[in-house]
Amino acid sequence: FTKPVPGDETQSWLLAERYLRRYYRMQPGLLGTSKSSDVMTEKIRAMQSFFKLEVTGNLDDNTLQVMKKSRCGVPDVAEYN
Amino acid sequence: LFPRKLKWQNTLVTFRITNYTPDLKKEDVDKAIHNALMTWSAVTPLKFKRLHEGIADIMISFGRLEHGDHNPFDGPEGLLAHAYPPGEGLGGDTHFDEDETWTKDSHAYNLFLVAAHEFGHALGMGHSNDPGSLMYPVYSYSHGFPLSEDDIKGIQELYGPNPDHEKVKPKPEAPDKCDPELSIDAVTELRGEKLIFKDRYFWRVHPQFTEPELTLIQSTWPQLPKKVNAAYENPEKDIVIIFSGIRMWALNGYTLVPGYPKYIHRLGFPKSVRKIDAAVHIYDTGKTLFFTDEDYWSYNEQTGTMDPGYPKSIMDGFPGMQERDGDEVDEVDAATYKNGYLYLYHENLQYEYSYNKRKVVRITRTNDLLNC
Repeated sequence: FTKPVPGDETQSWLLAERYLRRYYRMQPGLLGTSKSSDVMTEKIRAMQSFFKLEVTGNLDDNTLQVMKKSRCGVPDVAEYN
Repeated sequence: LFPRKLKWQNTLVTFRITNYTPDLKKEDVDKAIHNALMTWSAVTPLKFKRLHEGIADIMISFGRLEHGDHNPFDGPEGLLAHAYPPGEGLGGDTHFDEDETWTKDSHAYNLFLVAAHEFGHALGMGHSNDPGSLMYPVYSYSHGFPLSEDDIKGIQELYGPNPDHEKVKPKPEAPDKCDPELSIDAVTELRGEKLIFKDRYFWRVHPQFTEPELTLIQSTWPQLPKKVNAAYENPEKDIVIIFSGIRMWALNGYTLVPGYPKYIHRLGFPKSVRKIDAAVHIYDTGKTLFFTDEDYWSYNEQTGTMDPGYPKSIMDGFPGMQERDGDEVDEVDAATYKNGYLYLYHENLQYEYSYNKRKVVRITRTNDLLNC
């Protein structure tokens, strides 16, 4: 099982949301019949797959660590408009 | 690459530096930008021409927060810079976050390295997921020629090779953990995690995760050399010793212990020993085994001295280590110990030596370590 998200959980989720919107094209708000949490899980999985992390869809410690690192602003997924 | 493999149709690409950061002298910015562009022209037919006015293909600027392209920066840290793929207007333009501290060394953010990365985008490259590539999205500092083979493959896919270039030495691609021929340089425990070193990289294997995490050695420890020969953990002292050539470093957790590196000869090796091939601490006995060429040594951690009667021959000490063709294995790449078993690694094979039976009892592949 994965370790629970440490520290302020809300802040971590907000950081992850911002990160996934910017670099993984996660759309804000609801998308038809998809729950926003499902969308976020999918995007976390995409990010974990890109960075060769354990693909769980969960916002674990390792995933958050990568999200906090300084990086380039170009998205990691296709179609950069 | 970007969708539709966007690229400049002309191999002569113009650039213009529209403003400067106060963090560096103008000439240092010019030099960083120039060298970053030369990095790509070294491996392609691309040539770059500087314009001092008007519209260039690659317009370079420093800005902060919302800086005119509706892709705002975010203040210090986080997002460092961005660039647009080849095209008209904004295409090719490269922006650096002025809220960062730009440097020409390893402190804060090295402008040359970030610029070289961004120009990769400006020329048509996307991100790489090889942590050793320049086009990996996360910043890390490195010395030497910044492109890896992965970067060169990418850019030459768009523009072809440079027929005139002098020999460049690209960094090798990241190792594949499931390569059946995988050999490793060193392995050690670190507070319950296993670190496996190969070339410029290491894998972290955490007991709670099945997927090992691959990282560049120098992005975690910039002071360590690019390649590691051997490593071991002394859990009683809570340190990991890393060996490269005739030097050794000590880690306390992930922090380098001050006062290192030191020479390996302090451990009692003769000056003729120029590198350690493998090292492993046997916690049951308090001894550490070192492997050099065809020999192994036993070091008493408590007294800080080599045990008498060493070195001894690896072949004599660990019978049963044979290659596929039946030849005896007389050298070791890496070693670990657990519960009465010594695991010795040679090329792509792992030899499980039983202290009880005093022989090798099992042979598996090295990448078993990586859950492959």
